[in-house]
Amino acid sequence: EALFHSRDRSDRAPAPLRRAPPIAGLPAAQRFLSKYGWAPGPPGAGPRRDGPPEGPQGAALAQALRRFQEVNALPASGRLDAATLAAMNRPRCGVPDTRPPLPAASAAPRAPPPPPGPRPKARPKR
Amino acid sequence: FLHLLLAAPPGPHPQDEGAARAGGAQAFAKRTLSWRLLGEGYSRQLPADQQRHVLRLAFRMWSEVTPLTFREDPGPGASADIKLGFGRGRHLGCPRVFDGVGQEFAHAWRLGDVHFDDDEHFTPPTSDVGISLLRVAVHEIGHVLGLPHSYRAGSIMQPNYTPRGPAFELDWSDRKAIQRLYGSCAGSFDTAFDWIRTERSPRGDATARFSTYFFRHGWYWLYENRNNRTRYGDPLPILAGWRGVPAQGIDAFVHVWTWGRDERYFFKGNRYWRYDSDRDQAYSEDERGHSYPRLISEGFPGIPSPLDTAFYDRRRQLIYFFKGPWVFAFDVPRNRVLGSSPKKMTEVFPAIQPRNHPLRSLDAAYYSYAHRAVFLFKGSAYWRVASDGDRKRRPGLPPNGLFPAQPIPDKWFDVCDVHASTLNM
Repeated sequence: EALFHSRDRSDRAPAPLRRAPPIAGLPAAQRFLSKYGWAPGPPGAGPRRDGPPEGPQGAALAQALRRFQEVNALPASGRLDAATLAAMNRPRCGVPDTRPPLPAASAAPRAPPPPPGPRPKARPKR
Repeated sequence: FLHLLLAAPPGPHPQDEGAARAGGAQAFAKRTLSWRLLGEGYSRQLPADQQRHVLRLAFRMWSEVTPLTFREDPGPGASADIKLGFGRGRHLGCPRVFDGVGQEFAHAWRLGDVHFDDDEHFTPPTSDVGISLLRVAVHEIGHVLGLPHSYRAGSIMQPNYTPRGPAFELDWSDRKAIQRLYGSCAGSFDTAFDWIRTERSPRGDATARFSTYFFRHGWYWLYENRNNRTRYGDPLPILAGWRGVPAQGIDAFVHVWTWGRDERYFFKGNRYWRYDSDRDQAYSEDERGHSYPRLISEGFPGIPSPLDTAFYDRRRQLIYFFKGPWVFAFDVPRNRVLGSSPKKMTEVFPAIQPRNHPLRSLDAAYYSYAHRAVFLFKGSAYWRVASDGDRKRRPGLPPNGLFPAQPIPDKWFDVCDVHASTLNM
């Protein structure tokens, strides 16, 4: 309960404002890509203190970044640049964007077909 | 559970496989779905009734373009098909923790639950600051109904929130996407007509405009022919838009429009009303001293009632009244039924393709200025009457021949019911 002492609660202390930690570097970006389906691998509940960061790495990271950049009408460089970080920080829905493509070497059964509707297109260039 | 939320697109209850539709997405099998804003899930930012009003409007917007209707369920949360709630951080027993202000502002699940991050600044539709609760709600309900994210410009299913003006609507592609899962709206009409408005341009010459109306039970739609859809926010209650006519169950509308006459009539049961276009209400008494409503037998001698439907043929200055399998042609200048009437509908409007004919009990008959053709409606099908142009191109066509039946939703889109509890929104 937000603390207050007067009957009309006019002195209620505002609830402490929680802010989403900005996505400012590679580990956070990797988690973002896994969380929203741009790269394979289960998202973790948060950064792990030990061990390698979660999310894609190397070529898989570049590919995931490129796909994300394409649909957000950003230069598809495959590199984590400022514009890509800005796009990742925009307010958004928590449902995944797409299903991750299975890595080619995976022995897992084929991924189900993409979600219904037209394939994601790049936003028309301004 | 986390896998359900994150690894698979959202969707409703596990349904039988038959309900699965395109692309593996699942859809509700029921056509009336219940929803509830959980008692412990109200936002601390907006008044409770405003929150429920916005959610009610969000659900209504989806029912305006699908055969689905949504009703708010005041009962215990567990019984509702779709449960919604606001929360901050760890919330409502959800294993997915909201991240505070910024980034994730809401999420939805296949099982039909929607959560909003109450750290975000949600605002009502009239506000142009903050995050519009209406747009987020429409987006998340889209997920619950089975739609994935889309990056198409203008789609409500874009993952990112893009500040825009307060007014927004489901665009053509969103409508087609949801209709791929649930089909399009079908249904019979009580009547359909084009309403003519004559206006004077600044230079003084008269122009005529028209809008098409569809009536069903106690509500109506205006159909915007140039946009090929119903007006945003329709249907509305008949009483809200037409004063002095019956509140529901209109049988027919006839507009007698000649150089000297401009008379509009609504028919129901054994009586008819004349409508005053200028004052936008039914006459109680017109300039000829006739008081309304008036018996059909008085105003149109020889015409039976109740009617199925009727329409006015401007070229021949005849009103065609339909009842059962019979057609009565009424000569307006002479104010009497043609001697040859009644005739069988199959005789006056013969089938061009054998046995492809409505035969009897039409729902509506309607001359469309947009299509320059007469259409006969029955159930969710229409038959177009061959026009003079058709007969010039195909001389073998019979006069007033009926082309084979076509589905109404293939020509008039998104004439969809909404739940009665949301009709007055």
